[in-house]
Amino acid sequence: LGKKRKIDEEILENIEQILIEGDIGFSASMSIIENIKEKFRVNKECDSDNLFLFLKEEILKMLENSESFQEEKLGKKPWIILVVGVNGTGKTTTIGKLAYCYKNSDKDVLVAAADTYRAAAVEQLDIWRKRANVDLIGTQQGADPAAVVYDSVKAALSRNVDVLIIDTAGRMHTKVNLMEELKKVKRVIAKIIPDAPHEVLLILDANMGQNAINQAKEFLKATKVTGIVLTKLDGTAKGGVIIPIKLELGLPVKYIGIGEDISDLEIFEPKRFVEALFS
Amino acid sequence: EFTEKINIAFKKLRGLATINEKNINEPLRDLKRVLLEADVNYKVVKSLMEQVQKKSLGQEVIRSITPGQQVIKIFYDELKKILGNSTSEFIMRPNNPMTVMIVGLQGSGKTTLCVKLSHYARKKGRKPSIIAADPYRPAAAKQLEIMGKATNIPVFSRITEDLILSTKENIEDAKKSGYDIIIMDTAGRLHIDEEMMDELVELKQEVVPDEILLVTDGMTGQDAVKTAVEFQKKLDFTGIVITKLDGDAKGGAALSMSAVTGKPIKFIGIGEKLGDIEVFHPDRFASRILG
Ligand SMILES: Nc1nc2c(ncn2[C@@H]2O[C@H](COP(=O)(O)OP(=O)(O)OP(=O)(O)O)[C@@H](O)[C@H]2O)c(=O)[nH]1
Ligand SMILES: Nc1nc2c(ncn2[C@@H]2O[C@H](COP(=O)(O)OP(=O)(O)OP(=O)(O)O)[C@@H](O)[C@H]2O)c(=O)[nH]1
Ligand SMILES: [Mg+2]
Ligand SMILES: [Mg+2]
Repeated sequence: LGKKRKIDEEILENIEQILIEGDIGFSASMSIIENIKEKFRVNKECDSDNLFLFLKEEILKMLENSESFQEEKLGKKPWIILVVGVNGTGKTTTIGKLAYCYKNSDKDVLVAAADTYRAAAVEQLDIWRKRANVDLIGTQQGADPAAVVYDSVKAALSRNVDVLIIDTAGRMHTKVNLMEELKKVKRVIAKIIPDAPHEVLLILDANMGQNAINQAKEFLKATKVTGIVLTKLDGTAKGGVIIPIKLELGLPVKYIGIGEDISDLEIFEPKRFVEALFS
Repeated sequence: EFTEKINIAFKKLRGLATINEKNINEPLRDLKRVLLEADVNYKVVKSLMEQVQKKSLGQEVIRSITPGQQVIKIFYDELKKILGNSTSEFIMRPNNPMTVMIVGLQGSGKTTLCVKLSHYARKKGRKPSIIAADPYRPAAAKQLEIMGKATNIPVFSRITEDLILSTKENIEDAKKSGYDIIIMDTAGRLHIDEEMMDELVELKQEVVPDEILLVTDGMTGQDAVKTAVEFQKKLDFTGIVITKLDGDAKGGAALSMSAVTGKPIKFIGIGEKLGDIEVFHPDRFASRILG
């Protein structure tokens, strides 16, 4: 790369490979390649640096923030964040990191252990919230998650906290009864505070393939997701599926998880993400 | 039972009286798309489609079917090759205590699998027990203890500063107590984390497990092969388990792991409950990928 060469089938195939191996998916990759063919006349000479610059700019444009998902940071008190997603993506760990983050900006934080299904889910969150030095509302395994959520919203109000972060059980987006349970949790919150939850974060694992698009669609339908946290970006997976998710659903990535320590959470920066895609 | 795209591609092919490089281009591209959207590995798809094209154009005429139908048959045959031809059994020798080491990336479903695999072994008349060997994840041991109690499966979860030593001691205790299937739950880790991979290598050297199962999330995308190759290099694992197939993920990536490493898929996970484990069937998987 970096020298003049023809935009031939081989270079287009190389680009196709990078995009698909980055989990951007067939459709989005094809439309990016079509844009390239339009902009650079195939079989004409061009600086391949220019080609990759154009490629990165194209993808950056796709990730630029759409107005419909902008919300004011901590505009209300208590600011309520509901955390959702399929099994094992990093919800509980991300909540520990978020709580720590807010606590460090002098906010009063409360976390709710509303995963009453999985073994040791409450114990796991309890260890994280102690590390973050914040309070926890929890209960026994097997209790009704809606009851925990109700108690936690009431507690957030009476204790006058700045932020309430609610952990939920991992669930397949294809299980209707579990998605109904999530809708019920959302209704319970809204009954007490009409415009809450103020944020609904969908946790996606950077290792995921095209199924993440289905997950985003279903969780968006059930709980009006406002943003994505892309976890496990410290691995080798690129997480490119967030590009078709942004294109099709307008859903932006808010944060990224880059490790298993409490400080391993960063604000999503599209430029860095695109650079990493091609590194 | 097949996706719309597959039906369209097959229809185009069936309608061809003669085939040449031009008229099979589009239907083969459709098939490539279906496989990529099922998360089958890019290089695996590329070489598979190249084989299909080569064999289709070089095919000898068979009288009973049209050339287009023959292309479909060639596609199926090539797909079957990467799916593996037989159900690879998880063999449990009756009289010798057997140790199984469970490894994989974070959150893939290892801890849950330990409990499911124990239950599976118990139904086959074995005496399973679980060794907790994850000292990092908050409440990991507790997770196993709770699940063990709920399912009446013994869990040995005493872990000290020396993980390797306490694991060996737990295994000895399990063997002495007469358990003949001993399943070790390890911490989730990145294949690029040298220190953590070294820990597994050391554990393998000290314990000499009979089976090492790489547990992988069924929703994994293109990076799956990289993970598998690295785990193979360091551990030469004996089998793969694909979890979370109760969702609508196609599982093409996990399949690619098996195709590239040559390691068999032994089980699939189809839910969070004790009984949600099945022996892997390659032909059922083909219809999942194409369906
Ligand atoms: N390497 C890495 N591991 C992570 C990251 N985030 C979470 N994990 C790990 O992923 C595993 C699963 O995390 P959890 O927080 O339990 O995931 P969860 O979504 O709450 O899981 P369920 O509640 O069971 O659905 C744990 O081993 C975490 O340490 C990350 O950004 N990087
Ligand atoms: N739906 C479904 N969920 C599963 C399956 N297998 C595991 N899970 C869930 O996935 C989540 C993670 O499972 P764990 O067993 O904790 O995963 P792990 O690999 O031990 O995680 P780490 O130890 O943090 O690396 C839990 O919520 C499990 O209940 C499965 O086959 N289907
Ligand atoms: Mg959790
Ligand atoms: Mg575990």
